[in-house]
Parts: sequence; structure tokens; C-alpha cells
Amino acid sequence: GAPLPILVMALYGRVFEKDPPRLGQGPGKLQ
Amino acid sequence: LDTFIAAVYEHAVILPNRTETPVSKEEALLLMNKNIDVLEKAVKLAATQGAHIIVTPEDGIYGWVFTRETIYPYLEEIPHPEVNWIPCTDPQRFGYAPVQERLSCLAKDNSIYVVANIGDKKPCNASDPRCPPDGRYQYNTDVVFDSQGKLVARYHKYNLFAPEVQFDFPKDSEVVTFDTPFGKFGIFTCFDIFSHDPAVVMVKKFQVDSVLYPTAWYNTLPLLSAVPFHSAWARAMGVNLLSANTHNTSMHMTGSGIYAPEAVKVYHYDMETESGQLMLSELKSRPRSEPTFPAPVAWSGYDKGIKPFLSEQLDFPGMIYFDEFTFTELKRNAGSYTVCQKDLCCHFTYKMSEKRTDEVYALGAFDGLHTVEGQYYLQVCTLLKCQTTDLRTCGEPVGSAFTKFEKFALSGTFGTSYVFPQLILSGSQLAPERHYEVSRDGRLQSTS
Repeated sequence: GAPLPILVMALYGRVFEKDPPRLGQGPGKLQ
Repeated sequence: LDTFIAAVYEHAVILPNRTETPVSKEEALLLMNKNIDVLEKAVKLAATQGAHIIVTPEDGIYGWVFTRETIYPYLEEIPHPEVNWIPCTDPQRFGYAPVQERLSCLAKDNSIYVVANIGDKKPCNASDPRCPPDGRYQYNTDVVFDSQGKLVARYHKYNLFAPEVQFDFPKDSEVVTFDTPFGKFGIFTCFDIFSHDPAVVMVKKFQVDSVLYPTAWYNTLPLLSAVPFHSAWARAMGVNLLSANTHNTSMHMTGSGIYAPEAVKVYHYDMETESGQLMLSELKSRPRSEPTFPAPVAWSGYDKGIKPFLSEQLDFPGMIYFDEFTFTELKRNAGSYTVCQKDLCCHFTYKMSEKRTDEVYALGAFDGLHTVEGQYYLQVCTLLKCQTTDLRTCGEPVGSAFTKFEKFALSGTFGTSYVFPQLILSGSQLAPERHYEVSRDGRLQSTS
């Protein structure tokens, strides 16, 4: 492979079991 | 059908004027028809090129500049698909529905599935404790009309983004799927892609082959740009993703594409013009039954077997989109580094063609709850170029890089199997798949 001009590399993990009950913070959160 | 032609349209939405009070229904319909006029050209062009389905963006018909009150004239009653309705042939069956009628006729007249995002309204009363004070629910809604113009899917966006105060949260998350001659489809919207419900459930439990994804995504470098993030999601989840984004350069909204598990088929990223863009590509109808389907990855497989590389220098903090990462600088032109935060350790081995004095790179780790504009738990390993040679700028957006990497391998001790790999080159361009691979033991590495 040719040498690459890398800006950013990432391994972006999501740990769903540690999430709050709902992702968003719209009005519904207040209901 | 073993394959099908997919189309997505990146639409430069014609936005309504910002108003304090609601406009008339007629004025609202005028604005929506201006946008549908543009979408109609894309639908016709896609159909003449053999597309079976076309996806248009979230907010693509009326934009996003609304309060709860001012969006009301743009909403229509959208029934559940079980009513078996073709709005094009029976427009008055559920009352005033000119937008659904027009979208249905677009699909029917061009024999193509049409996917759009519009607003649904549902009356409610005091017997319902969740009923808003104005006596109605307002939902951000995806609709799909099949090639006969029938309404086959209706999805109420579950994970609203913080600024979407004009809409209500549905009571429960709904997984919306439907079958076609070219595979099983699911549909969700924009911020939903971060979710377990409905995004992961749709793939893992309902086993869809392709996901339709209307979105209004504004890019936030370095980690939350549309094309890298969405293509990584398709690859990691093993499904086709048909992503249609809004186009608005002043809000950094661009980045649409058609992504298969094994490769990015086509993508569009344009920060230079205010034009829309139609993209088409052939896709496998059932990718998980193809020999090219990517093997599962044990994301912390490699790291469980190695000792942390000792770093002779101090770690330092840096912010990426409101999350505090722990960084360590890459001081040499080649080597191996480790940086840790809580339970996550990230490892990076590399060789640069030359160590430039005017560019600094850092390896970062984040293990925690992201809390701004939405709450979700992340474990992230990242290698990035700092904005300047000052380490305090690591994590700031950067547009170009001249340092060339001849070899690289990034891995981490992840506590999740849901890890989305991204590789972005100078100019925010995706790295072509031939230059990198994801090993079975979880390394994002160069193929040289």
C-alpha cells in the first residue's frame, strides 16, 4: 500500500449497556 | 433479485423564512412543493437509470428552522402502513395529505420506491398523561412508498437530537422493516445511528439486509463526519446503508453515500458548492449470504495478548467534541505507543516516511459517557494530527496532513463488540479499502 497522509484514524466503540434509557435530550426527556 | 440499483440524493433544502407565528397551510405547501419539485427531478433521473429505490434526506421537504408551533402547518396525518393505502389513487381517504399524495404519485409514476422524511401529527387528549398541552403529538417521520405508490413503511424518529424541539419523542422505540423483491429493509433517522434501539436491534434481531437512512448530519471533525462514520457503521454491522444527507455548507452539512459491508460503493462530500447530488450504485440484495461478507472481529483479541508499550513521556488531556481524551504524543518517525483511560488501553504501531517538524500526531483514548446534545457511552481509540505543533490543539478540527504513514496498526482493549473503524486522509477523504484492513483480532492496519 502507498504511504498515506493520515488525518485521523479511529476505533469508535459504543458500550450500549452503559447508555442512559434514551440517547436524545429533546423535550421528551422532560416528559 | 440478487442485486438491485440503489439511489440516494443529497438535497440542498430550500428553507422557509424564520417566522415567530405559523404560516398558512397554503404557504407551507408552497415551500414543500418547491423542495418536492427538486426531488422529483432526482427521482425521475434515478428511475431512468434503473434505480429500484431512492432515499432523500431528513428534513428534506421543509427544513429544520421551526418551533413546535410554526411546524404545525407542514404536518399531515400519516396512517400506519397496515391500512393498505395508495395516496396517489385515494388522496382524501385520511383527510388533507397533499405531500403524501405527491410522493406516492412520484413513486407510482416512475415505478420506483421513494423514501422521504416528513412530519406526522396525532391528536391526543387529557386521558393520555403524556399528551402535550396543545393536544397533539408531532413526530419526525420517515415514509416509504413502493413502486405502486403504496405506503409500506412509516417510522417515527425515536432518538431526537437536542435542537429538535419541534417534535415529540415516540413512547416506545419501533423497529420498522419491510420486505421487497431485493431484500429486507429497515429504516431509521440521523441520530438513531448511535442507538441500540432501533439501529442495532434492526440488524441483529430483525436481520435486515439494507438500511434506509435519511439524515441531516453536520460534520464535526475529527471523529463525527458523516461519510466516515456512516460507512464504518455499515461495515461493522454488515449491512448496506443508503445514506441521504442534507446539503448546506454554512452548517457543514454534506456527506451522503451508498455503503456496502465490504466496501464504500459511492460517496459525495462537497463543501465548495450549494448543489444537490444524485448517486447510484448496484448492491447485493442479501450481503450476509455473499462470500465477500466481512468475517466477525474480536475487537480486543490482539490487545489481550500484548503488554502495554511503555511510553517514556507523560500523557496529556485534550477535548474532542466535549469529551476529555487522554493523549500521548508520537515523538519519533516509527515505534509503538500505548495510552489508557479507565478500562480502555489503546495501542498504536507505525512507521512514517519522515517525521516532519511542522506536524504533530497524538494517540488518544476515551472511556466514558458522552453528555452533550445526547447521552451515549463511548470507548474510542484514535490517532490524529493536532491542529498545530502545540499539544493543546490535539483534538481540534484539522483539514490537511502531509505526514505519510508507510505502516500503521491501531487496536484497543474494548469492552464492547460494537466498534466502528474509521480512516480519514488529508482533505477529509476516505482511505480506499485496498490500503487498509481490519484483522480478525481487532487491528485497523495498513495492508503493505
